[in-house]
Amino acid sequence: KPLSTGEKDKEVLAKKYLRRYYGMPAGLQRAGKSSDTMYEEKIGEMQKFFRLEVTGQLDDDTVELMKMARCGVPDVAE
Amino acid sequence: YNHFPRDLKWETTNVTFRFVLKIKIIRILNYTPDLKKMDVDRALRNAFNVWSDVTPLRFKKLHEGNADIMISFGAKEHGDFNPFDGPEGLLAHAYPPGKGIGGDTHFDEDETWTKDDHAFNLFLVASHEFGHALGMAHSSDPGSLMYPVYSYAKSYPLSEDDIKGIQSLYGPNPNQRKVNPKPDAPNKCDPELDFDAVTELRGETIIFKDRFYWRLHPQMHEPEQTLIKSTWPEIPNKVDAAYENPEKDVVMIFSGIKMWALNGYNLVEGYPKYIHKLGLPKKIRKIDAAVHIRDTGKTLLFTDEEYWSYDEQTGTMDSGFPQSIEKDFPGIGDEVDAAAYHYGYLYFYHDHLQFEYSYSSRKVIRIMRANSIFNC
Repeated sequence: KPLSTGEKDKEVLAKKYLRRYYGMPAGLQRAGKSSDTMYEEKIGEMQKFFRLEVTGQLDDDTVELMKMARCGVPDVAE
Repeated sequence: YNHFPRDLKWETTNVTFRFVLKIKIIRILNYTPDLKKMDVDRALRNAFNVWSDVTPLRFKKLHEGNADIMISFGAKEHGDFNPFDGPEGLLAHAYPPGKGIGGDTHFDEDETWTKDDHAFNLFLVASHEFGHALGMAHSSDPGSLMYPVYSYAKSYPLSEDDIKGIQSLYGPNPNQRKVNPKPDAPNKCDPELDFDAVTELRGETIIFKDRFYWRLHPQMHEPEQTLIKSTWPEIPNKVDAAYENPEKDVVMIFSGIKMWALNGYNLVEGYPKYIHKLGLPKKIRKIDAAVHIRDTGKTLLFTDEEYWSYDEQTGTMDSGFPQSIEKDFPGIGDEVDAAAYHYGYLYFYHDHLQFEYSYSSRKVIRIMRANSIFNC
């Protein structure tokens, strides 16, 4: 079923965050991986960096962290 | 710590910087003193000093022409195709060492910049950004300056992790004066790990160690490590003891001769108070551990080799105390670092050990490592 507005907002926030700070490719740039796989991988990468439980899912702790004021330099230095 | 790919760094230790005014840079604050130009200059100069104190790097200010590090305030799209986002969120960014835009540092003009703990402290953010301008990437140590998320602290900004990182690029300062870096975040799987305090908080276990705490939810495998100040800016960096009174929905935090009452994330009005308000004599300067026993309504407070019993209902200390820890809790030793209570068992922490003590049968049932709760 369609995501509720609240869930949709979280997803929008997360995708923006992961593109900016974790190099998640947008649109069709994902070389061979499905968008869901890439999305989960990137969430996991972010969770690992911040020493959160690595679930690949957008839980409350992960969203909370994404909302915090921070530096604009990506966490993946490459 | 991390560096940028290819360990980008400046090839000379004499680095120039110039401050470029793009737009009117100072946001006038209504509730704190204005941040004048000289305050901005001072904040930026002090931020450079943070790094020059521990390396051979020397920073020279230029008033015109091209400098290695060009500093500016800008809003939204400000000329580098890496736009800012208005208030909050993204605060600033800087480019790693290199020609042209390399080293340049930009601050989001839509933020409220301060020289204290309100909003965003310019000195702290500038210190972090200049770290990037010198070749440092983000650190995953939540206590280090190069951690990506903003947090305010009055103390010396660099941690040992930051110093290790920058000195691996440039070496130490040959004339280094004594600095007191913040220790790295404690490792939860260190076999010698001991705890400062343990408490429950609305179903989660909170474990305090140095400037940090771990939060462990029963349904989560991994604990979450955070700076104490990030969650509770009002309480000190070192916690001696803590306990939860679930009936009142408060967690009491003890540090030195003061105590704080927390209701979730909020400080209860009227706190901090002196621990002697509980009925402890003035000679007691610190509580080592505290635990509330739900079944009896008593809170046990451990100081040195003795303990006290506080009645939460009457708000008074029980008579006949203090008593000896060693006598009343045989098998756990004579001092305690932290204590917790679950389902009839007391858990006493001392050094790297944890003693599971049966309150009813008055004996130690198990001895484990203190950090066995982390499933290392």
